[in-house]
Amino acid sequence: DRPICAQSNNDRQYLNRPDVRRALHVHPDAPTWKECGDVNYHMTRHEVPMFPEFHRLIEKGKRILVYNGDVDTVCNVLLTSKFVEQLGLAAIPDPKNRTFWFHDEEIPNKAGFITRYEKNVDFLTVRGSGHMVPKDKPKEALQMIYNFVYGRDY
Amino acid sequence: ARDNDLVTDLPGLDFKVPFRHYAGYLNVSDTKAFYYNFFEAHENPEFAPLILWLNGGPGCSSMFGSLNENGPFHIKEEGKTLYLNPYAWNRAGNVLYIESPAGVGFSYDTANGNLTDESTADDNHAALEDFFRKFPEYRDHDFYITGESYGGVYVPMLADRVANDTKTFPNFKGIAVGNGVMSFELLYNTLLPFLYHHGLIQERLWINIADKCCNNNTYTCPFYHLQNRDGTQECKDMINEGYHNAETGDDYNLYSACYTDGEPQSRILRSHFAKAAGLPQSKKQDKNG
Repeated sequence: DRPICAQSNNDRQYLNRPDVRRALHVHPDAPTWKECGDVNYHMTRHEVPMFPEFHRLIEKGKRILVYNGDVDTVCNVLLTSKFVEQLGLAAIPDPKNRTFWFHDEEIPNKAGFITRYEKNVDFLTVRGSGHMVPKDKPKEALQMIYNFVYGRDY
Repeated sequence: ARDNDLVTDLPGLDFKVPFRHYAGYLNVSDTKAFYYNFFEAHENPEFAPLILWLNGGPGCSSMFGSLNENGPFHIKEEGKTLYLNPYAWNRAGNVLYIESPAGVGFSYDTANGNLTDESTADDNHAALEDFFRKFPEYRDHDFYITGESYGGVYVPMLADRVANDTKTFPNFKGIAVGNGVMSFELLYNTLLPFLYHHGLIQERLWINIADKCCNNNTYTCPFYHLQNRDGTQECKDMINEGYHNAETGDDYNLYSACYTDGEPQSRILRSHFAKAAGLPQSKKQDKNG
């Protein structure tokens, strides 16, 4: 169904309005829209972590950002932190000894922790955010993705 | 085809939209089509990078992510009107949302085939190929694949395929994964320590688990294998009790309020948490009630 505690069914009401569906070019035979549903899915990679894919992407020189809200229990911050650690890359020592990234519109302005690794791999935590970072911390999330895609300091 | 997908009159808007918005379907196969929404960047879309966003689940809609997380339109007044999200990611680039795999949201498969992680990655790859057929000029833009949650599986598997297809995706630059489940073993190995260190598991239970299951080293304790394979029944029971009795409130945000629709909150949350963790329902779940 929908993530419990989402506290809103605005989207379901909106996207199932006939005028909205027409405006958004939804197929006339498409079923009632809902946030999440059972799609007869078999998790074939449940037992096999994503390390091989990450390593191949790193070998090809692709840039990688892994971030995690630090008060999420569904996918907790230790999981992703350890996953990135276990990629086996060397962390880049920060000459300013800075272990935080910042968002200046918030007090305190520490947006979370940052660890930068060799080969363009970054790990960021988002302080005070749950599972859905762009919802819980929209300003920090936009700053983070903007600076990632433009290759700037976070 | 793309002109037919241009959204020109979206209900609930009472302001002029400062970017182009396309919505429609991307062909995946003879039987499958994925629904997409594409929001061009607020500024300089002709130069801005292209960013794909995938929500997780599996089975959750990226439109849900767009409308509640990083999309430009958010909804108010019980589905009547829209407002512009000032922190939408199309302020960083041109953002594409695809509802995937087939069966999610408005996406469909008339053959109703089985879905796997591999088939989903292949289908997403095919959908992206069709996107670049519709919007060939975006082939020249820097391209990033991003996503959340089970996107920890979707994103790297799709990116692996895209990185090997340099002809179709010559400017693929990288990935971003938020709160991703890249390893279920690490998920279960870290969950109990995470809950304990947030004060959500009883001290006595934790000490017993550490002593009897983890050689007093909970930091590297293999909870996943203890629970599924190697553990004694006593350990399995204690670990299950830790999951079931953790008072998390909203699993998705420890400190968020959770409002339900009348059913006793503790029962809903415990049931949900146990289900999310892949556990059977505990007989002891009312012990602390």
